[in-house]
Amino acid sequence: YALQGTRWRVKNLTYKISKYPRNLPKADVDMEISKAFNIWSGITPLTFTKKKSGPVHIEVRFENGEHGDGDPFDGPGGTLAHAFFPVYGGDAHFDDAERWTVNSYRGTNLFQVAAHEFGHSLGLSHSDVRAALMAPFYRGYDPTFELNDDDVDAIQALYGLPKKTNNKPTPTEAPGEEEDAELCNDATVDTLFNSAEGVTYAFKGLHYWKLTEDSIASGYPRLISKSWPGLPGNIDAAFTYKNGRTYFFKGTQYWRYTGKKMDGDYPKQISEGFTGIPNNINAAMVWGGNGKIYFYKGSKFWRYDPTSKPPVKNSYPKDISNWEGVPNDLDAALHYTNGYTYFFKKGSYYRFNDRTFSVDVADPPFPRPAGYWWFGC
Amino acid sequence: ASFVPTLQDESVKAVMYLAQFGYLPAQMTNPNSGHLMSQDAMTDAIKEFQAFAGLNITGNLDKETVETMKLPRCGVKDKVGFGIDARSKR
Repeated sequence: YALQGTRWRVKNLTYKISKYPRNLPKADVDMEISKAFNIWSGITPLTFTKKKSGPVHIEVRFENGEHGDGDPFDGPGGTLAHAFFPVYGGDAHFDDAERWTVNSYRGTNLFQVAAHEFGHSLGLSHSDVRAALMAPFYRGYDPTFELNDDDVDAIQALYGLPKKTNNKPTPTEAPGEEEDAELCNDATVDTLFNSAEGVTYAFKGLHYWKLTEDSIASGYPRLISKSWPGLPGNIDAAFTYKNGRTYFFKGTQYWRYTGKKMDGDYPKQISEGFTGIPNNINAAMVWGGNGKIYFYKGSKFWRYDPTSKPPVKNSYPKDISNWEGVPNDLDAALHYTNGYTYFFKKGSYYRFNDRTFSVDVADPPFPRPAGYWWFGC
Repeated sequence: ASFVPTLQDESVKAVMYLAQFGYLPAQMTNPNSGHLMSQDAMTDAIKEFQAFAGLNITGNLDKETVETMKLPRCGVKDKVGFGIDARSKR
């Protein structure tokens, strides 16, 4: 990889799309541009916030021909886009004469080109690694796109690792006892779920752990992006439905996998695939009591039945307090292979008894520390 | 030996391309400047581009090199060797 030589001195960057293309709906453009920023924010401490007006760090524009910066676009083909390095302002310009497309082998994929350009906006020059995103040539639409290690190394050389995983050894390179430290120092997790094969996984940040009966398997953590290509880190919730598909949720989007292979074009909007379910959920699970999907957010929960119309009844959301002993603001929910339902919050967990419909009274009492009881710390 | 860009169409395009993406001085693309370029300079620029693009390094404008130059791509310079890559933002 090659670094241009300058970088942003702030971590929280803003952007706006001040000129949209002719041939794509605004909503699609907003989504693809957001996704393109997200691939960089997922592996760095950087955040990107969209603004509609006012001054921003990175301005995105779709332009034709000469457009004021002395570097005119050349019509279809040839130059697709260009962007300015941080020292020159970070703006990204796209040739509006291109046929920009979304999730299509036709035309030019906006997400991939935007992700490349934003690499320049952040300080990366072109890489001579052909498989890298930052290679200068457009390689066509890749439905399972993911960053090359060269891209990851480049951007992390400039901005470091995401905050939560800072100063941690790279798990795949340095397996050993230290690997468990992150989960043992703070057993807070993003999500826990069972695979279709009955394996339980814990996700946290960019990493995941495979759970054994009373601990975690050796060789973990591993990178989520390595095992589930196309899936970002910092997942909100996940579950495997009885159709064998695993669903992952983050922000406004969700992804569907069969095993560890993405099922076609994802992410999709939660509002499209799970009508009636809010964005930014805290936790989700398939409850053993009735096989329906439950989503949790704040102090509310929603029951989702894909076979019903509407899938979420009008009586939802309901208060989580209906689940006796279960707290609000959950991190994860899991219907475990032993028939109990477990709820996780801030490194502690609650065992919910489906028959009494309440958190068990036990010794030691719940909540208990998840690090000791689940992760073998 | 000298290289006169106007003699061969592919060569002209190659000079434009190599100058645009930082392998040759930008003055080479100025139609009013009447620049001549040594064959060595052109060969070196082609070699540098071939190396960067992962092509066979021949120094010649072979078919593979010409085809690569026709690929859709990012407009940012690959190399910043001739002057500062300092387009003004606003």
